[in-house]
Amino acid sequence: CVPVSQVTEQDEHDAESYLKRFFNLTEEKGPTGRRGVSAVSSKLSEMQRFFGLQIAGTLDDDTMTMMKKPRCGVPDTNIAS
Amino acid sequence: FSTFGKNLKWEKNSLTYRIVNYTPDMSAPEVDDSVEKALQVWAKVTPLRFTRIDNGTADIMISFVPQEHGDSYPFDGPGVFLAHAFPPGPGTGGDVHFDEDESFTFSSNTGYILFLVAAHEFGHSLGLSHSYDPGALMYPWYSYNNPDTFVLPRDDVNGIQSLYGPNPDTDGDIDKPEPPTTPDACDSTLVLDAVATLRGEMLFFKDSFFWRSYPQSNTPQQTLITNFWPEAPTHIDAAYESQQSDRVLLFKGRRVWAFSGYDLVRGYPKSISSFGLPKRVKKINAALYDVESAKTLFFVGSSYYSYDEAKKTMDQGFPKRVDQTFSGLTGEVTAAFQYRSYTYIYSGPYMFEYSLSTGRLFRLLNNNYFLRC
Repeated sequence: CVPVSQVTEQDEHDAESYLKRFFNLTEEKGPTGRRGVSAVSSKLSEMQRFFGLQIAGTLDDDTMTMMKKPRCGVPDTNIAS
Repeated sequence: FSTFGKNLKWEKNSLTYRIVNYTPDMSAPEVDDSVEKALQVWAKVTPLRFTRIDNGTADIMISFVPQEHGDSYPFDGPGVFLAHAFPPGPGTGGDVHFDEDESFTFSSNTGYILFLVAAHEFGHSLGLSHSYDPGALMYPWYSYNNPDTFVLPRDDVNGIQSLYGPNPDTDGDIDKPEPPTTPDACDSTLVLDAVATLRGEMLFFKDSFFWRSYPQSNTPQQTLITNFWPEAPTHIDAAYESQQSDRVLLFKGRRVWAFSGYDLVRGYPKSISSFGLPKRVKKINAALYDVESAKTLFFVGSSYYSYDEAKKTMDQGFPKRVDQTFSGLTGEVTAAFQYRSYTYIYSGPYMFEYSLSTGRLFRLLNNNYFLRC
């Protein structure tokens, strides 16, 4: 069976920083979205879609590995503003 | 491709640039040359022209800076961010900052090739945002490319020409190199290089790319092979998952690479003769692992061999003719794999669905049947 992912608190913190930097994740205010999908989850899905990963909306080993890959520092969401 | 919207582009075709400081990683002439070549990548396909100045303020100011450097987008030390750039405009518009804490190089494999990073960042300086195309220069991740043979991919050419148009001096020039394109899963003429399973997923290889098809998701996701396996070859001949050893094996020419997860297994690449294939075999066309018998079939031209994964030896009585076992399969095998007890053999743009135990052909399908077009 696939090894159980070891997502640590540090991983979650790093992932939030990554999503803020590159996918325009903003601080969550008030109740999460109508469907209870948190902003982090929907931004994770956006990142997973962008990078051809399994779109699960949750942090998995693949996604954490991809967040550590060397890249350009310009955000991936449209940043016209 | 994507642009920054609001038509963020330069309203002139002659732009100035200035290298404000240098990195100790490379000689000054190497930095000068890398920057100049990176700008020429874009000049070649547009009316844009670049002039270097060494004093005052240029349209594109280029500097090497660490950590927090005054633009509220701090770098992260040796790590993920290599550089960033600003869209066209006054002031910091168009400027490029390289993370001084990263290791840049002129052409070697150790460190990030400055030419490649710069060419990407200048794409931003001219108005391009990131591309979804994993083969594009404007894809966010760094991936190694030989700077001496680099040709701007089609996606990037389309992007920059949507802003500035083609290069009037060479447009229509027949002997300029054709921009590489990224394989399209829905191209009906697609002939896959190889197909394999990986822990329940399916991997479809073509040129430098592969598509990953997850059981739960609708669309397969395309990425560069080297994004997952930096040491892997591209344009491979064959691939299979050895469920015996929980490895994916990639074949190209006389060599085979074995990966466990993301890691190249120690001792690989090896020669394909290490399986016991005859020395005269120069390459294999396809490979498939049969779960029921724990045998791996290697397809070579119009024949195939059987390899016992448990005993690690070739089975006696082979090679056999492919059409002896697989009825109706007269063309060369290009890829093969097994999925949910069915055996799929690709020959050109078609995929044959068999039961391996009976040799019975069930369906003749298109190459992109699993790519869900």
